[in-house]
Amino acid sequence: RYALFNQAFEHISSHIDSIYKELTRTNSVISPLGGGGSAYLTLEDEDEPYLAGIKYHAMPPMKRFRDMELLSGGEKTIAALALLFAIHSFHPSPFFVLDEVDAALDNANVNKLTNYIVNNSNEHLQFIVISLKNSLFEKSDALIGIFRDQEENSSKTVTLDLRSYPVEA
Amino acid sequence: RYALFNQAFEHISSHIDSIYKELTRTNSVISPLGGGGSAYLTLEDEDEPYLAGIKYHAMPPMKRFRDMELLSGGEKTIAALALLFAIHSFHPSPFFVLDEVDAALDNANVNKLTNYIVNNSNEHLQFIVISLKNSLFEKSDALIGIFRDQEENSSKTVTLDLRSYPVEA
Amino acid sequence: GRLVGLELHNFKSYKGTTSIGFGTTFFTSIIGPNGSGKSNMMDAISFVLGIKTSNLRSHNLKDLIYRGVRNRQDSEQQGDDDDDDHDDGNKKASRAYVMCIYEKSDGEILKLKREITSNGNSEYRINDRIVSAAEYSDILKNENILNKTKNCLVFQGDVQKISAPLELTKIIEVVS
Amino acid sequence: GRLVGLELHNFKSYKGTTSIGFGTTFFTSIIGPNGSGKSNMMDAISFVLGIKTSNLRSHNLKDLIYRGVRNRQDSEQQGDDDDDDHDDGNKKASRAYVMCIYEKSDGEILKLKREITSNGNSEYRINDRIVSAAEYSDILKNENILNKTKNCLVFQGDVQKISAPLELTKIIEVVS
Ligand SMILES: Nc1ncnc2c1ncn2[C@@H]1O[C@H](COP(=O)(O)OP(=O)(O)OP(=O)(O)O)[C@@H](O)[C@H]1O
Ligand SMILES: Nc1ncnc2c1ncn2[C@@H]1O[C@H](COP(=O)(O)OP(=O)(O)OP(=O)(O)O)[C@@H](O)[C@H]1O
Ligand SMILES: [Mg+2]
Ligand SMILES: [Mg+2]
Repeated sequence: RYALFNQAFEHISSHIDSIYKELTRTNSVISPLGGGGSAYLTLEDEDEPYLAGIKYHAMPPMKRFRDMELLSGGEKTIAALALLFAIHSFHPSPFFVLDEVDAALDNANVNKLTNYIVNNSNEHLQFIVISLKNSLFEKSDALIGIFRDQEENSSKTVTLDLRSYPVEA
Repeated sequence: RYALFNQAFEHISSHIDSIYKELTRTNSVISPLGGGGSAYLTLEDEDEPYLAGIKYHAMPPMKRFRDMELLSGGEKTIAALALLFAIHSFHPSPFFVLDEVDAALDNANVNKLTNYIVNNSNEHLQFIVISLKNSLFEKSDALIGIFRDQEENSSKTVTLDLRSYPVEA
Repeated sequence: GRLVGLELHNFKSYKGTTSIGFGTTFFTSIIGPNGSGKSNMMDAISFVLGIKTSNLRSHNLKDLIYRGVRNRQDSEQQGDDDDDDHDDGNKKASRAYVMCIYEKSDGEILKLKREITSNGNSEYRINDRIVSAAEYSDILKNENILNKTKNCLVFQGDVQKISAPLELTKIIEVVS
Repeated sequence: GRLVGLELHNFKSYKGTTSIGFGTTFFTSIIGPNGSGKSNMMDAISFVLGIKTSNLRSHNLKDLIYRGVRNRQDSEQQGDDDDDDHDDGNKKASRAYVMCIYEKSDGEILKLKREITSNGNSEYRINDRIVSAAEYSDILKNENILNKTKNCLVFQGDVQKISAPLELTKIIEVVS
């Protein structure tokens, strides 16, 4: 049991930092910290880790705190998504379904999340994302539009493949 | 105690529906229900109401359910705000401070909330609203912009009075 | 593998039969106004993957069946339903299902269907063959879809909960 | 009455002294990127109104004092702070306060100030006169500002909680 748990823990632990960096990279020339924030996991109980908690520490770029409780709403969301994607990297499922995970994100962070999804979705990992934010859903391959048909008292769908409308340079 | 409680309950109960209607009005000519949804409160314990729960029922326009649990994220937010404003109408405090209450709202609902705030803020009720949504904060009288000064490692503020920039017709 | 398509029948706010296809897309967005049915679509995906109903904003399976017009709960509601009244005895749909078409990485197509029967239970089928809940779960586990731990589903409002120390439990699930 | 202005000193992410004014506005928006300090500004307003610290994402009052550079918790962090190192023994601010300027409907101006002392306690002043927490609460109650029940403050992520049946408690508070 320890072996199984540790195998997963080690894998996730080793991936969390690079994923968090990918989600927080600023491409900023002025800042040597343009590479993003940092994140890591610690075990509360080293001998029987599956019986105790796992603490997650995330430090946004250019900040100095690691206490998750003091992070802002948007910072917590980005940190939580990084952890979600890190956990997923161990025995990855073929798809993700995310419902309005961008609610607390400002425009810059929505862009970072959008780029992450665009760069990491492929034939082995399909992203299905519910979002109210134009800048995110504009970048998807396809849109499923949901609307309410009042007469029928029912939800209806309409699908649009965006790949047939390439963005002009 | 019963008298005090009931006085508040009756007042809030009598105002919740009109406030909910104000927040959900659609101004739609096609719909006879353009007047908005409906909402009401019920007591679990009639004799000692302060010992039991108060159930809140809200039915969005053109929908037929009243179970709060089945409402969508945006519908729940609008219903919760109506209740908040109804409670407030009994011995009103001089101001409201709202932190990203619009996170789950689509554009149409953000507009309804914005109009409600614009129409109900006055010298007796000041609204201070934290928001990431342009269409909401563009309508305020003034903006307090918060930014992070990286060198100083501190938050900084800058204030802008929007009333000196009237919207051109 | 990948999700190729989905078929809903009388599920939550989707009356009748609704089909959506994911084609060959890698990144699909579901959009629409508040209350239109987006989260209900995610509930359909979660449902067909065998997730427990307590996660779906409903207390029992019967709540997931499309309800169209006034029913016992709304009996005090008067108004504009008079025309339907005569037909309405049966207006609540009696059965509902969600089926998903899943293509495994070796090309094999799996049709996974979960139905709510008239006595409020779940009935599972794989390629039209009735199977137990356990077998259904196992087939999904082989594809790394774990319905015990929502490892690939993030419900509305839930994203920040992952970082609580009880995410420890999730990791254990993933391993075991 | 109305909130006329606010002054923060070493409060959360606001180093030094920060003043903001509400002038004669009825509707003010606080805007800025994630992590810039908007919710911290709301925390300042809640703090000066006497709200309990448990609502402010901090476990004790000392967490509310501006912390600028590496402290004991960050002792393993290396890097770019070497210049500050020599001055840093005292870099954590020792005291912090928030003061709000409130104009009553009869025109009287109240300066309400709540300070965190070096031993981690709250000190309350009204127009520069030290008062007890109870008196401070009462002055606010006269203005219909109830710090027991957050009737006029909606924290980030909290809006939907109002509709739970325990909002009953809120109503009782408002009456009593
Ligand atoms: N069994 C059912 N039959 C009919 N309608 C239902 C049923 N269950 C839920 N609904 C309706 O579905 C609607 C909620 O849909 P859903 O939660 O999917 O919206 P949404 O598009 O996610 O909105 P939001 O953007 O606000 O989150 C509610 O208005 C509810 O009345
Ligand atoms: N005592 C303190 N000293 C210095 N910085 C602090 C202190 N407490 C919190 N912070 C910092 O304040 C930041 C959070 O600010 P805040 O929650 O106000 O952001 P926000 O503008 O509301 O963002 P969002 O839009 O994401 O909600 C965190 O990055 C945290 O590190
Ligand atoms: Mg939703
Ligand atoms: Mg915030």
